[in-house]
Amino acid sequence: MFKAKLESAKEFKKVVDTMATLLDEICLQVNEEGVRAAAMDPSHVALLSLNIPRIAFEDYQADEHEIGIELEAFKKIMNRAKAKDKLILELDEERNRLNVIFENQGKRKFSLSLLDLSGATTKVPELEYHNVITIKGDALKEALKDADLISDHVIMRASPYEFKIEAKGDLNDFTAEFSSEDDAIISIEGEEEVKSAFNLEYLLDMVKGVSKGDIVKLYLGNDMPLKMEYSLAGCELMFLLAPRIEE
Amino acid sequence: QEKQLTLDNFF
Repeated sequence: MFKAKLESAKEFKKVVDTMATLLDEICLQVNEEGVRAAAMDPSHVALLSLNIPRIAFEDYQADEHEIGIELEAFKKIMNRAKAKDKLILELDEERNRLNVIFENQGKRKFSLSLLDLSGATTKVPELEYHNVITIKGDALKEALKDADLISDHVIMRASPYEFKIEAKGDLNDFTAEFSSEDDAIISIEGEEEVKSAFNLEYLLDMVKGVSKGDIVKLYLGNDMPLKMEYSLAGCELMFLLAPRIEE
Repeated sequence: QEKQLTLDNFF
């Protein structure tokens, strides 16, 4: 069995929106500890990993199950979440469906038909990073939106004291600079200078669910995938994004 | 010339 209740359907909508911008489908692996999932986007440029520990739920009961979900359909349903709706996710094993229930003044129940994605689990690689930047989510998001005016990719540079996002266009440039003294920065860790370039469209998709008050952790290396982590309403999201390199 | 790598390059 699997039945889980979340305090805010509207907050979980942000998680589903973010997943749906990068992925077509995902296989939720549920057990008594919580919900986990990981998948790469169809072009294998980005990976998303989701971890919702059971403590994030108001009620939680689960045996081991794999629940394959078509994300566009799930996103459309979650778009119907209203401000005070609670969200119940419930596996109907007989009909092979996930019931998505909005609970407020009454219950509104959608039944989402499941995909067979068993065996399609993605292993998340352990990459080593020396530079870690912890930054306020809105500052990062605004800098990426600024860069989007100039180019379709950015160079991220980190040193022990500074983090920069640069975009170069044919005519115009953009640079966002954050020092460890700046309000936007919680911390900058690292002993060396590193830089990697990334596609901006993916980056903007990855920060889609981020809003004011969210804290984002960035792990950077030299021509290495970017690792990004943040939490939304107790749901831990982790992304990997492959870099662009000069040939 | 810039090239987009995939994550398969790192696994």
